[in-house]
Amino acid sequence: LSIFGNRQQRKILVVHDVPNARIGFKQGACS
Amino acid sequence: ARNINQHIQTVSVDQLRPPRECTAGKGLQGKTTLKLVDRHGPCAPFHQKTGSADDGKRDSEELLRQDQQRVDWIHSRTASLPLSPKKNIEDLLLPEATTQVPAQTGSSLGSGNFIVDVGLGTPKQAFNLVFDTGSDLSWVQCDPCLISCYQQQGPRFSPSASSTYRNVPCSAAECAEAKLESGLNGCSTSGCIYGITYGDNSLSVGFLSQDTLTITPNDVVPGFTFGCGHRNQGLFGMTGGMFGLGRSKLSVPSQTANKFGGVFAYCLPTASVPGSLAFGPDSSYSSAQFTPLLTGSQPFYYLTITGISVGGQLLPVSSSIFTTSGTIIDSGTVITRLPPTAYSALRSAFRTFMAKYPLSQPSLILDTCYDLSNYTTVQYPLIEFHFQGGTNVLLDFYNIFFVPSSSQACLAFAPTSSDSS
Repeated sequence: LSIFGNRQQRKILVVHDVPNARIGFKQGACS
Repeated sequence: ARNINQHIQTVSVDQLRPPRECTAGKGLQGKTTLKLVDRHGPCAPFHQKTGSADDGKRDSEELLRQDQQRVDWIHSRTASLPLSPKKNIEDLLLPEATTQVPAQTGSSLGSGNFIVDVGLGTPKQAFNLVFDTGSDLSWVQCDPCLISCYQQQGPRFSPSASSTYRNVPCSAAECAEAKLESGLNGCSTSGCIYGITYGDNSLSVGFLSQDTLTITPNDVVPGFTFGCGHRNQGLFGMTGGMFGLGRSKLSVPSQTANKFGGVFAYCLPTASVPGSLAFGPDSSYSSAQFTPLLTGSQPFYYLTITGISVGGQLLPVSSSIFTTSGTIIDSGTVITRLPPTAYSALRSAFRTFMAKYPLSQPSLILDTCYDLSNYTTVQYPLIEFHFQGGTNVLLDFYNIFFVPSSSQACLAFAPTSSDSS
């Protein structure tokens, strides 16, 4: 099992949209 | 950081080092937003400044050890391995059970990297809880502490001081759900007993309970189901317990789905700048890049990596390497774990770009570390992750490096044990 860890998520907006079964990433949204 | 070209950047070595001060951050917009802070950084409410560089190195090594325990725990959950201890859950609340489940020194869930401040009860009692997308049931340390509790900042939750508290009866659907999620539960005359063990003998056992959850002053959730822990062991730091953001029915997103639509977003903090956790959809999310969340694969959030680029060059790794065993995104695991074949290609490409810097001793699970003591800046390749659906996530220096000591910087990735496990 690969794991995308929290060091790699820092300062990146991570959206958990469970009803629509999708995970979003947005750079520049976490100033 | 100063642009050299599109894929190679330069950063001051000072910027890599752990910060000593907390600075203000810009939180996510939206009505229901909580501040997230790094438990180990200067923004944590119970942060203790380390005295020397050696202290910092020891802390880093401990964090990496706990991170590996976290990975082992995740694997045990995905493999449905039997959880220890194999004991009757009711017995864990008996005084004679005191020595049955010793907390191991240096062992913990390892998820305690970020904390949020929420309230429980009426009137509200406030707690710093561990923010964890890999956990489902939220729990707090409760009074009375029947067997053992760890030290936390501030008082434990007092059920008797809340006018809206109630124990969940054994016949309730939530009790059956807690058993599904934790594999352990029982029944007493006082109600449903839950038990969560984390594979390393850290645990929380107590009564499954309901009370009002206060996320923000304007966002209260009556009848929120959580664990009222009367026996809590392990190294959960000074936190009051767990805030579970996993996928099951008892997780915070599921229990608040009527109010927030099952959507949450976060900006994870750096050590020196707080991040934020927001509930509910927001129009600003429409410009995010989305990748499919694999359904029917609880308890974790599964997605699909299709490739990785280093310095703008796609690694020669088949996408099947990533899909064979699958990938989860987890807030509690620090270091990204990759199949050995993918990690080897990443390491090789990264080392090629960093060839002018001297390698130093490995730091536990991190085998690509550099001695930067004679440098004021370091030039590094950007790393980009490619996910199913054409979603690309570009990583910068704060995503790429882990800094165990003031002169050492390591590639913050590690291999799993096998490509096919």
